[in-house]
Amino acid sequence: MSSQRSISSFFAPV
Amino acid sequence: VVEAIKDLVQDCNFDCNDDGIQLQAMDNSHVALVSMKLSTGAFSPFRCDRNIALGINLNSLMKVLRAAGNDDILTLKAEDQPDSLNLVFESPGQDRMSEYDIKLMDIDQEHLGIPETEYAATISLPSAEFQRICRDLSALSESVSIEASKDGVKFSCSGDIGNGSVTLRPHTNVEDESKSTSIALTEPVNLTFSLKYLVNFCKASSLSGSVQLCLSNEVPLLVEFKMGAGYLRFYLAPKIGD
Repeated sequence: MSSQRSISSFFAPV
Repeated sequence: VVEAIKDLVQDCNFDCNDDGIQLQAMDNSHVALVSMKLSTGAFSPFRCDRNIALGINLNSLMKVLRAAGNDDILTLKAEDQPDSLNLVFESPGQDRMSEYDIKLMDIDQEHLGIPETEYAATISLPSAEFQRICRDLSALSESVSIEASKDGVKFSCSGDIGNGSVTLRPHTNVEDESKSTSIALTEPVNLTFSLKYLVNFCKASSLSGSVQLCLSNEVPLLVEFKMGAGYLRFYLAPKIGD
C-alpha cells in the first residue's frame, strides 16, 4: 500500500 | 481554462497585474495545485492600473460563460475596489451584445512558492495520448506508476481485476510536432500517482495538442499544457510507499 502525500508538504507558503 | 479546472478547484483568486492574469489554487484535499497564467498577449487590449485579486467562484463563472457564443469577443472589467466582475460578450458580427455581472468574493488563500526545479525527466507527448492512457488505466486501478528510463516511459497499474501498462518510446512526427513524443532524462525516475487527479488534469487537453510531464523522484509531478500566451500547470503530490 502507498499513502498520498499532501502538496503543501512540498511547497511552502510565501 | 475555466472548464478545465472547475472540477478541481472552486473558489479562486484571479490575480491581475501588468503581466496579465494569474491563478493559483489547491484542490480541497490539498493533493494537487493548479497554476495558470494568461499573459497580456492573450488579450487585446489589456490594462491593469493596480494589482488586484478578483475572487471568483468558478461554478458561478461557468454559468455566465455558458451564455457566450464560441466566437464571441469577451471583455472582462473590474473597478478599482470591485464588488463584481463585468463580462461583455459580443458576437463577431457585432449584432448581439450581452452583459453580465458576477459577484466577487473575499478569498483568503495562502499562496505557495513553487521552487525552480531541474527535473530528472521531461516527457512531451500528445495530450490526447496522455488522456487515453489515464482513462484506460483508471478503469483498472486508483494509482499509476510512471517509470521513465532511457528506453521509454512506462505507465503501469494493478488492481483487483488484473494489471496493465502502456509504454511510450520517443517518436518524431515531422508533419505535426505536437504528435511527437520526446523524453529528456538525466536520471531514471519511478513515481506513483493517483489516477483520479490525472484524469481530471486531462480535461485541459483541448487547450493544447501536447502535454509536458516533468518528474523527479520524491517531488510533485508537473503536468503542463502550454497555451498561446500562457500556460496551465498542474502539480500532483506523489504517493509514497509505506
